[in-house]
Amino acid sequence: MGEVISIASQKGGVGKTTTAVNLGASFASMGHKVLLVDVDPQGGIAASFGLSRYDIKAGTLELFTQSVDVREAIHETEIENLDVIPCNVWSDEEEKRRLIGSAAESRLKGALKSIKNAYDFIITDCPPSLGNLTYNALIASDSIIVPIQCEYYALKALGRFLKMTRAVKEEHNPLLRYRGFLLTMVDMRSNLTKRVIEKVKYTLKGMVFDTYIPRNVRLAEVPYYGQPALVFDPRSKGAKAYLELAKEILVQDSQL
Amino acid sequence: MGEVISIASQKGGVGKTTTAVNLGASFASMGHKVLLVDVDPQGGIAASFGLSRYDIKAGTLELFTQSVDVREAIHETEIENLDVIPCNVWSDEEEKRRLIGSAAESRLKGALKSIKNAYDFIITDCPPSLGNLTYNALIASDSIIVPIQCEYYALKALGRFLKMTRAVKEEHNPLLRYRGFLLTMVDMRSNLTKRVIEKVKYTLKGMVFDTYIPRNVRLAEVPYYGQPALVFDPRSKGAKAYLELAKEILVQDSQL
Ligand SMILES: Nc1ncnc2c1ncn2[C@@H]1O[C@H](COP(=O)(O)OP(=O)(O)OP(=O)(O)O)[C@@H](O)[C@H]1O
Ligand SMILES: Nc1ncnc2c1ncn2[C@@H]1O[C@H](COP(=O)(O)OP(=O)(O)OP(=O)(O)O)[C@@H](O)[C@H]1O
Ligand SMILES: [Mg+2]
Ligand SMILES: [Mg+2]
Repeated sequence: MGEVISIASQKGGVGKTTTAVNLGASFASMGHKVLLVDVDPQGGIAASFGLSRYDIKAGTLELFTQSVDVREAIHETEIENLDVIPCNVWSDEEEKRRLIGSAAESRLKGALKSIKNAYDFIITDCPPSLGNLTYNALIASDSIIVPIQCEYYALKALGRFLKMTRAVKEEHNPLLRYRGFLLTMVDMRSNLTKRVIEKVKYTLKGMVFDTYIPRNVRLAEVPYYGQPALVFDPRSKGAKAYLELAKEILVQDSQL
Repeated sequence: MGEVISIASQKGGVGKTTTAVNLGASFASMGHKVLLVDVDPQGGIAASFGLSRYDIKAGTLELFTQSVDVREAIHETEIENLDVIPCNVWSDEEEKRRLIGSAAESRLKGALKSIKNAYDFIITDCPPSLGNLTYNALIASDSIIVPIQCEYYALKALGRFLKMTRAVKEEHNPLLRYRGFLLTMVDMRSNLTKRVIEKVKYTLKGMVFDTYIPRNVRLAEVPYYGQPALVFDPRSKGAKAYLELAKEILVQDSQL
């Protein structure tokens, strides 16, 4: 039974796309079937797998407009067990943006229903906002992973994000739960980082993953190579950290 | 005659808020009257000046709903010549978000009209999206500064952002122009950064500011101190870089 996990935060640049891509690849390398769904018009998933506009015959737009069978929007990648549905609602195309901005909040949930059991994990990459796209993703999800950049603006934005997800849980999706909070771009030499981590762990008692993702340039090179770090540099600190995270999530399950 | 400058990019975490706050403070320190307007429900401007929910009697919400005189939404800061209109549409308050999400696209322009001449610069901090809030800011603006983080995801998102701003210029605001593109979080020791900078300068021929903003922890401490870096550490690399940027912009004018 496939689990739908949303990688979400309204704070920008905290590592949502990087987490979706590299965690997805880690699960896939361990034999789990994974689908990445890009719900962000910036199209970070396509950029991470070297897909251009011309490679995408159907994608997130068709999910929201229900104009094709969802299977037609699925693109295989060079990684075994890893498929993607790229976002083909280009943020500059006002018309299409409005179309998906006004779709019903449970549209994505409906669209994914028929393929949920074909995958072990369906991971959605959310945009840095709390609009209809993120709502759709959270309503379609079983759980949420919230990347937290260890900086003050990200810390200050956290409270509001938690309030919003609680509202989605109460009004639309009572089974929604946090898979965990993930510390990203961690530089343990920085006092600022350490101070923020202390505050985060104090506020989120026990909900922060033991695994943290260090700042590692190989992760920033994913869109340059068009592959997850696990593929072009499996020995890198970044690739190893996401593999550890995948293991930690799988262990969470076996203890449940 | 006040110039309205939008700090905009749909890519998250590229330094929009950091630029609005520290560039605004730099202009103010040189004797120019500055107003910062926060158009992002994350409320980064309030966080940068230590304003809590309880300090804000009126703000961006009232601008969009035109429920009070705009002067009531203006808050003074401890910095001479620098006022702010904080965002009091908390991203978790669905009702208010819908209210401003559906306001007319030129609502902000109308709201700022009566105070435009009271300031030399009105700087808007935009959210990481291309929705109604960013549209409102761009339609109200004379010019745009686009912060560019020197990384590949930000580079890939650039093309689409440029297309969208061109559409706003053609359909809504023919006088809108680029003030420039600002390289942020620059680490000249990183090959990735240098490669991306080369590409950016090649693509944007001549529109990239000579001044770039180095990665500097003092800039990340702004929301911790609740003050621009110029106030708590004027000798820091980050504070100096924004001062240089302010000078470069003022020199641009005198040459025009
Ligand atoms: N652990 C890391 N080490 C180094 N760089 C990283 C790391 N994680 C992410 N990055 C880089 O930081 C930037 C922001 O990450 P990313 O784009 O994944 O964040 P995001 O939350 O998806 O952003 P957005 O809010 O725009 O969707 C990117 O340029 C990415 O390559
Ligand atoms: N030059 C810099 N050196 C070090 N840290 C920086 C610099 N500029 C910004 N930062 C930090 O990087 C993070 C992202 O910057 P900021 O929040 O200003 O970006 P933004 O584009 O406004 O993000 P959002 O898209 O969420 O609105 C913040 O934690 C900020 O403190
Ligand atoms: Mg992203
Ligand atoms: Mg911001």
